[in-house]
Amino acid sequence: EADSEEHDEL
Amino acid sequence: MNIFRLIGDLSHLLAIIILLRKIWKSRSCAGISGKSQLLFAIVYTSRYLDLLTVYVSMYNTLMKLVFIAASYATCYLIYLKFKATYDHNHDTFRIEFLLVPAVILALLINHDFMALEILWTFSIYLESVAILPQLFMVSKTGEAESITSHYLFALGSYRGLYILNWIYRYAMEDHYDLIAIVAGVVQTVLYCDFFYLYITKVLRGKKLQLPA
Repeated sequence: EADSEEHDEL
Repeated sequence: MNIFRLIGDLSHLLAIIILLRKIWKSRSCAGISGKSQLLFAIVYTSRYLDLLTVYVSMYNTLMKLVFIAASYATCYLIYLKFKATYDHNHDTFRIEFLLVPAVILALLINHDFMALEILWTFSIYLESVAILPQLFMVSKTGEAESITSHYLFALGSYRGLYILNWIYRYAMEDHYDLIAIVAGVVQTVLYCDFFYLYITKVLRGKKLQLPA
């Protein structure tokens, strides 16, 4: 599952 | 960072440069939807607010700043500097039909009910449909200049390449983000009809012209 703390994509 | 993401980002950057250059060189924004560009400015502003809270990398920060600055510059050229050339009679898509559902959806379906996270989610949903005013304008006028077609192709390719990035990340890093994936697929699908016309017409030297 994605970590909602960080979005490393643009 | 993987190759699909890098090429996707570069394609996105290329699209922005093509558009800015076209408007600047021709001193005209004819055929360009100001509404789509306004939506993109809203998209980047709401998504990249995390510039203030988290640091991912130099690349990430720089690209975000470029995307925000370029989207504002594009809006400035369309709505102020070359306002006289803006084709507003053909730019009649009602953007509230995109904005309101994106807000509601972001409030309902998100990873975390927190301000920044909801703004990020809203930007993902809005981005997936932000090109609709531009596609609507092309279908209304029945044609697009070749350079506008190149812009749309580069912009459409970017999320298409991101789909490959998401497949790669799922396979290699076991990382996935359903919100971004579903919205990204929707976004790419919206371009399919255009991709078909681009490949069958524009790449063969013809103008993108829709059948009457």
